[in-house]
Amino acid sequence: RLQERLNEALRTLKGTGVIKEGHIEAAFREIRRALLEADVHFQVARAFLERVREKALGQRVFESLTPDQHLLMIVHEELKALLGTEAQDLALKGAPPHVILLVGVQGSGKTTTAAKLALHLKRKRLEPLLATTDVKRPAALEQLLTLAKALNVHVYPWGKRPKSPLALAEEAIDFLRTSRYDTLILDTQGRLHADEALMKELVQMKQRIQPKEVLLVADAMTGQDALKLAGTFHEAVGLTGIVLTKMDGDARGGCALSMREITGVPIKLIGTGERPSDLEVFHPERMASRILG
Amino acid sequence: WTGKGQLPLDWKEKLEEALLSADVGYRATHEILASLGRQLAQSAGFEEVQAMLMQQIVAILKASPANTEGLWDERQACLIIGVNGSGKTTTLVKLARHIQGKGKKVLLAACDTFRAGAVSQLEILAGRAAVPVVKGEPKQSPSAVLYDAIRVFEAQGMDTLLVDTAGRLHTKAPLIEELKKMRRVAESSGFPVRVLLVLDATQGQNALEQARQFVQAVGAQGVILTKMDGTAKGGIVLAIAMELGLPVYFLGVGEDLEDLLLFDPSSYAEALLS
Ligand SMILES: Nc1nc2c(ncn2[C@@H]2O[C@H](COP(=O)(O)OP(=O)(O)OP(=O)(O)O)[C@@H](O)[C@H]2O)c(=O)[nH]1
Ligand SMILES: Nc1nc2c(ncn2[C@@H]2O[C@H](COP(=O)(O)OP(=O)(O)OP(=O)(O)O)[C@@H](O)[C@H]2O)c(=O)[nH]1
Ligand SMILES: [Mg+2]
Ligand SMILES: [Mg+2]
Repeated sequence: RLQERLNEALRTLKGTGVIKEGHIEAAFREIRRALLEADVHFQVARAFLERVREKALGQRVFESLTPDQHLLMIVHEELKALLGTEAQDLALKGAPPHVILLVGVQGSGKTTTAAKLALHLKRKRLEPLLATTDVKRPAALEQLLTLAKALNVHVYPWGKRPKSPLALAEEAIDFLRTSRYDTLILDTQGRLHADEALMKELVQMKQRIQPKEVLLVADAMTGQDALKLAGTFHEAVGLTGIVLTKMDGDARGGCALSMREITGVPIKLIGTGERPSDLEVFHPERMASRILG
Repeated sequence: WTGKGQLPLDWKEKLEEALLSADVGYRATHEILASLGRQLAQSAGFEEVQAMLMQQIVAILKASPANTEGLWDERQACLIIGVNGSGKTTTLVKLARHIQGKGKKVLLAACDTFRAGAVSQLEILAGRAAVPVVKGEPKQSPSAVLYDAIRVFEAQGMDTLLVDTAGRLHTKAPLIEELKKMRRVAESSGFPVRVLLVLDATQGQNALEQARQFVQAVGAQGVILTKMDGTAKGGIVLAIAMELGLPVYFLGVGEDLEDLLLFDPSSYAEALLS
């Protein structure tokens, strides 16, 4: 574990008051290794280490009796500072109706998260409506209908004639405005951030539906690609939050750091399983410990 | 720096970044670079070093050869496994189409009896490839559906049985037990049982742990790496080859049924370093 590795690297420094460059570098190499093994993007890791180094030298960590503990403390502080100092739930401010738009790459967990959000809102005494614009994936509507039925949540019906995703989105909004529902959770087709046409469609969709929340639903196991992924989605549609799914696995989740760094957007919720109730508010300090392993 | 001639002082850093950013992982990257460093001649230029690195990557991938040609010669049952959302169902039908193209009779078993819309999704995709599907009754267990599918497989004299399974995290013991049970049911048919692990190229180091756990639980012949049509490089397959000797058989490069490529180590290595 990182704590032990730092202890090892700085063992000979302790209590001697003698700072050897080699020891300091060894310690930073261990921190870098921990971050990279946790899937933090290598550029984000580099920038992060610079900040830690500055703080560590400024606080004269390497002159302390327990430099390893001090250094680890600074790493933790910096991680929490980056991940956000406090938990942040959805911000559905202002008068209803509200629209929550879910976006992300294929298989990240959007449809499942849509159902989870519906339950989450119901528990807050809100009246959510679900809808999907995914006309591509086979049985996408059936998947959402099945999930919604178990929760007693209504899904905006597609009707007989095949429509485009944009038309469906507009229809759902029009329906929302004259309905008794206060929130629309809109699920979309998975798309590669590299797919220009689909990213353009997303921009148009956002313009037409004016969502209060645009949530990137991202897989906690995502690797280095997380930086480009989050950056591209954010640049295109302006994210208001991130939902990190499959956190019930053992992925360290360093992608959270990369995505936060490049977008500045908070991770609001995490998916912790396949059931509708498996949605929790994101806790930065827990994530920091998880990333460091 | 320039490509030819004297090695830039930071050549190792540059190569390390290229490998790390491709999700090769810290340990595998450093093993590769250490080995590269040992082989370097005094006079090597950067272009030469890059070429050597590429050769090394190809060698790692070829060390566990993917006998993709003869894969489907025998009558067999093949389980398609992997974590949630990795692309199993889509890949399975792509594979069915590929095998049918070789003149084999393929049967699909819809053994994801858990997820909403899973069976319908498979049926619609299978319909597009004109591949028959055996699905169970509601509430039937995956093993029971598999058992029925094996019956049909035998009765109809089919060549290849491809089994769709529910996505599962390797950390969930009861789900791993379910997979082991499915393997036993498949083996009881008397046909050889193969297992293909579907990995999403956008995953990081956790894919290596997935491979370790799934191989330990039910074994695997090889990997299918999906979503390679994005910007992710799937470099974790190097670490998987080095540690587990597991080869990559196919690449998934899109959502349509033709989007399945035979894995080629050289073009893969080239793309990884580009
Ligand atoms: N273990 C676990 N599985 C999850 C979680 N969230 C979603 N899943 C599973 O991940 C798989 C993919 O989920 P979907 O909701 O279909 O993903 P999607 O983003 O809508 O997929 P596309 O629409 O094809 O892009 C399913 O098997 C889900 O049950 C989670 O938090 N934990
Ligand atoms: N771009 C791209 N998308 C893919 C590829 N393979 C699968 N997908 C998409 O990824 C999403 C998930 O695919 P599925 O086949 O449902 O994945 P799965 O592993 O069966 O999911 P679960 O059964 O829920 O665990 C779908 O939207 C697919 O269209 C690929 O090679 N490239
Ligand atoms: Mg979906
Ligand atoms: Mg599936």
